[in-house]
Amino acid sequence: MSRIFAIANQKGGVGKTTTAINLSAALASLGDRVLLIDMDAQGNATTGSGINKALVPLSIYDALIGEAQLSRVTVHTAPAGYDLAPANGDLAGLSVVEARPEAAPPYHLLRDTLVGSEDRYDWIFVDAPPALGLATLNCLFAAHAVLVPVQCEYYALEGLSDLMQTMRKIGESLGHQLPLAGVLRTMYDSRSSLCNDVSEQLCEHFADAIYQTVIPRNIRLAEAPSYGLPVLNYSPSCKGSQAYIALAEEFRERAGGS
Amino acid sequence: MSRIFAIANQKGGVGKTTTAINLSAALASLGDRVLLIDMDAQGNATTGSGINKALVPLSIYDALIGEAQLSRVTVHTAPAGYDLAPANGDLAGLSVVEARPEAAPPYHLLRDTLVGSEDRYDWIFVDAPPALGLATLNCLFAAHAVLVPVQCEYYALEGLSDLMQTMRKIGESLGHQLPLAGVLRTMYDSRSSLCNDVSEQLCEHFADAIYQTVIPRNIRLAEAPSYGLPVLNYSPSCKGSQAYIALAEEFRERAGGS
Ligand SMILES: Nc1ncnc2c1ncn2[C@@H]1O[C@H](COP(=O)(O)OP(=O)(O)OP(=O)(O)O)[C@@H](O)[C@H]1O
Ligand SMILES: Nc1ncnc2c1ncn2[C@@H]1O[C@H](COP(=O)(O)OP(=O)(O)OP(=O)(O)O)[C@@H](O)[C@H]1O
Ligand SMILES: [Mg+2]
Ligand SMILES: [Mg+2]
Repeated sequence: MSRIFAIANQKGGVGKTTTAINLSAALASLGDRVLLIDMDAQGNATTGSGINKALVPLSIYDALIGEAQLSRVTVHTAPAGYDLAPANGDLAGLSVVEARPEAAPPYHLLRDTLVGSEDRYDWIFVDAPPALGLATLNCLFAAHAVLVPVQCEYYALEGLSDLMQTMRKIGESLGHQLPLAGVLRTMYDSRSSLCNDVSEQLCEHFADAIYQTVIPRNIRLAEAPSYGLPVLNYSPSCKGSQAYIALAEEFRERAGGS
Repeated sequence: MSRIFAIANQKGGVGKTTTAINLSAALASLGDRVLLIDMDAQGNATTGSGINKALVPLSIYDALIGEAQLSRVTVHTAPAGYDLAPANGDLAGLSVVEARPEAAPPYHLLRDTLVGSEDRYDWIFVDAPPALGLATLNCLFAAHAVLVPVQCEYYALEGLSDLMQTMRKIGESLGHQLPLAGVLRTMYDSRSSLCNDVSEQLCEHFADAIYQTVIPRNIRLAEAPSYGLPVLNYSPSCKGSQAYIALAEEFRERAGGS
């Protein structure tokens, strides 16, 4: 029975997509079956996985509106080793779906799309866009837990309380709590006192939920997407790869193995 | 007659808010009358300007829905010296406004709000959220031109074509072109070959529109928001301050002075 994790934070540029791709690749390299779903119309998780979003015949949007089965939309990524449900600009059409007031709020589109595909994967990750709009709400309603990447800087810290509040509200409407899988410190620069201060605040505030693994700022992580590769395939021995492999091991331990 | 500039890029974390705050402060320090409008429900431009978003009696949302005049919502920031129309979580309610299909598409709310306030300022800047949703469309429809901050990395480059396409479509529906005020390279690290490569591509592709001023990666720019100050007031002689003052001078020259 796979577990579904939303990778979400409405603050932009905190490492959501980088974490979605590289955690998926690291778990796949450990032998787990992983599905990554790109729920951002920017399609960064798609191109970062080496898939040309302009050429995909079907995207996650087609599955969300019931035009195609998820299994038909999904492609296998190589050498990364995980499956991907790609996104392209069609996904921007999701907000138009919102305009039919007579229908139920379409927050459940992704949850309904995932029914039946859970047995094929150990883990399903969903890369959310930088907003608390309909696409992100779909990610949160479909998830069993939420992994929150946070850059150790002021604005990223400030936005966390909004996200926690939204998660609480979703839990209330679902009738069960939407747990925090963990808070992940990203782009960490130990030479910066700002980074250290914010990190301390995160450890205090999220004591049980914060991952021990910290992702350092590492230029290889920014270079890898231009080759369409996870950092594990682009530069296997760099600090970025090591950190995401360590995260995969900690993630498995916390979630009770695969 | 003030000119209205949207500071927009749907890619997250590229320096939109940092540019909105520090360009406003730099122009104010040169004696220009500046209004900064926060159109992001995250409210980063509000807190980065030293205003507590939880305490403001009125926000830009109240002006957009016609409950208050823009001049009543606006506060003066000190020591920064510009006026600010603050944002808070209420702005997330904008997407609910979308759900009334019988009304005209509410893309014009900001444009209508700004009518009449143009004589009081030399420049009006609008900080957009990281998305191409209703808030950003309001920014683009209200603007005379668009300033696009770009981090010199792969995903930020990839998203530019989507933004240019959206701007073209808006120009068609407005009946006149929505010009690009300029492309601004942010968080620039000259030691990184990725940064240099992307910068070269930007210079080639946006030859006339790219600003000569480049904003370097500078930790003071990330520290200043935690003190609620523009970098010019937090660390006046740092590279970040020098860069934004140089940008203000180049910006004025291009836009034909104040
Ligand atoms: N640890 C890191 N070290 C260096 N660069 C990084 C790191 N993590 C991410 N990056 C780079 O920083 C930028 C932002 O990361 P990314 O796009 O993954 O964030 P995001 O939260 O998904 O952004 P968005 O809000 O737009 O979806 C990208 O250019 C990425 O390559
Ligand atoms: N030149 C710079 N050097 C160092 N840090 C910077 C620089 N510019 C911005 N930052 C920091 O990088 C982070 C992202 O910048 P900022 O929040 O301004 O981007 P944004 O595009 O407004 O993000 P969002 O998409 O969430 O609105 C912030 O923590 C900011 O303090
Ligand atoms: Mg992303
Ligand atoms: Mg911003």
